Amino acid sequence: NVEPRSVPVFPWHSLVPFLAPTQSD
Amino acid sequence: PVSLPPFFMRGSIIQLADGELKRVEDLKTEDFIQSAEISSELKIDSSTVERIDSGQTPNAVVIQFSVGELKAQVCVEVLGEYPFFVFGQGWSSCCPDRTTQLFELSCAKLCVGDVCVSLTLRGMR
Repeated sequence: NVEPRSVPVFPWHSLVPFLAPTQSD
Repeated sequence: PVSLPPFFMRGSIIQLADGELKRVEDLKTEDFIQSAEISSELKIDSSTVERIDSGQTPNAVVIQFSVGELKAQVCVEVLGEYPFFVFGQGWSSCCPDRTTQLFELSCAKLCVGDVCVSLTLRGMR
């Protein structure tokens, strides 16, 4: 028996560095 | 050794904010912009590369960014092969040959002056 392999799906924002919060007023 | 995230591997499936699935190598600047527009928490900021220096460990680089309209100075230390997405250009890293070798991801050389896609929180006070 071959178990189906699930393909991981990554959210778009995981590819983008989170750099600094914008300090708005 | 520092591990690199798996999602930069060529063929990785990325889900955009509207649910659309794309391969990491097929992502365009508009995909990030449109996903951020939908997001209630995150917004796209542009981060300009100001300096690139050697890091504390072999293969590491310290990249200084100027982030957003406020030009906040932020330094990150990453492996040279870590890819960043440059507006209008696509994936770029300090060691594009290594990035291509490791991830099979086509990559340009990240240079001072490049403007990278980055995220900030919306409505941060």
